[in-house]
Amino acid sequence: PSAPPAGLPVPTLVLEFVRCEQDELQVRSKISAHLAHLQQEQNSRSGKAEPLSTFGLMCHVADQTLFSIVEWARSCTFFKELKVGDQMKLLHNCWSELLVLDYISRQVHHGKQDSILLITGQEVELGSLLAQAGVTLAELVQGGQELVQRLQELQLDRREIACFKYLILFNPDVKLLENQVYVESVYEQVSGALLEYTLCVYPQHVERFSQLLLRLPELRALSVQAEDYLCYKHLSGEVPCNNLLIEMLHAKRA
Amino acid sequence: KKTHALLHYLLNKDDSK
Repeated sequence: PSAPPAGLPVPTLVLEFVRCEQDELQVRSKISAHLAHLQQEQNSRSGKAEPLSTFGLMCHVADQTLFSIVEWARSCTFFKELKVGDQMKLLHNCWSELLVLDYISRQVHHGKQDSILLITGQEVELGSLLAQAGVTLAELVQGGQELVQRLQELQLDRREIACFKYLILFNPDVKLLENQVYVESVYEQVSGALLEYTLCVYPQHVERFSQLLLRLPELRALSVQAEDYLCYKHLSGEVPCNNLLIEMLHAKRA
Repeated sequence: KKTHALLHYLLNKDDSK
């Protein structure tokens, strides 16, 4: 279900997280407009420059999604308390996890086994995608689908996804933070809020909180795979340059 | 730290303008 039964007490912190969520349709239209602009540019330059490959287009989608993720982080009450140096360290650490979570959570609610839904609203047949993809990308997509299935079995809801984003962003393992204690306290508060939420909204699933947390290392592993793949494609010159995606990739691997 | 210029700009930009 996208939302638990109405009327059940939800922790105020969780409501605050949901309130800070960006409007999906706004983000979708912004990214679609950007892609349309790219297509127009490409048409005007027809014959002069290489046409953007499907992968190149996906990189632009991922890049634009990353911009919206940074905007989301900036709008978070907890995040605003941090100095820019710490904000950068946290985002350098988790940008690919937030990107993968954005993709995975869209598939969880898309709820179709044989197609994936892009942030632009386009649906892509999984069969044709896998047929065109190389081995590495196919494994990545398959791994993603397995995690999607597990989260669908858990019936992960939108409020839990919002909590996941904060648990990922305020990762207490990030080193050299100026305000380490604050990040740890936010992480503890979010964990507590998620635990309280699962216990009061899904009382019949006593293990739900721990089962949800078990998904985070899987998400992290997928994001590392995605970074490796992006790095490989970048080294072979297939990723459009001068974008946030590449900057974040370098920052984490520097 | 030139390599983090874009993120730094995004986190510092003043939206009120």
